[in-house]
Amino acid sequence: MNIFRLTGDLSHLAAIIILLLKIWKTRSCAGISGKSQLLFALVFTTRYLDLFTSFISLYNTSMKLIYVACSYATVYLIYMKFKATYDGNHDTFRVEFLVVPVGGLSFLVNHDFSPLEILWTFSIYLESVAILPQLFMISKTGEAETITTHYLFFLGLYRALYLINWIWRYYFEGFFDLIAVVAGVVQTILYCDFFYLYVTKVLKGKKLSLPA
Amino acid sequence: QEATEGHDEL
Repeated sequence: MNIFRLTGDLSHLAAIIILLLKIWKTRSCAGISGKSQLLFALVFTTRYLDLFTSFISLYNTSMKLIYVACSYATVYLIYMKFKATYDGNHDTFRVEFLVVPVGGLSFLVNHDFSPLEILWTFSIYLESVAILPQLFMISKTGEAETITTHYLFFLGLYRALYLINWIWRYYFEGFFDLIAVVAGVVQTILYCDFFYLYVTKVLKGKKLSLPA
Repeated sequence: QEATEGHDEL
């Protein structure tokens, strides 16, 4: 465990908590893509099945449980408790265009052709693109609440920190996981446009709105 | 890295 990995995990946790608190405090999930949140719940579910088969550390197990629980809580708030505020008309990304190719790819390109490993690979690939419905929604409405941009910033920062963690681990531990690295690079690239807007607009106190 | 050993990252 190096500092980049730890701050990456904490950044991920911060993103998840920010989103939950935003929805809970405002009693509204306006501007949030339920589809992205469903995909993240699927990502955590398929990745953390190893909770049943292997124990790595107390830290590892507790973080996994927290991520899974929070992602299900978020989906519950969006689709059940605050369903009336869910902006389904703008959440129109076709998730089958992500899930089907990602599912196929995880069968073709994986470390080991076993059920658990294929599901892990599926979750890694799916996570890299799971934010697309949310970004699509923002591009459609042309704006995002500031708190939503903080959520996206920490979510993007997490994978960027993991990239540095992988460089670190390659040099100091000889660890290299091509699947995770390639997917992590793709995932981080998807946030670059958003990072630019976040730094140039949100951090200067302006609301994130896109030109019409 | 042996895949069967599991993944230590989140």
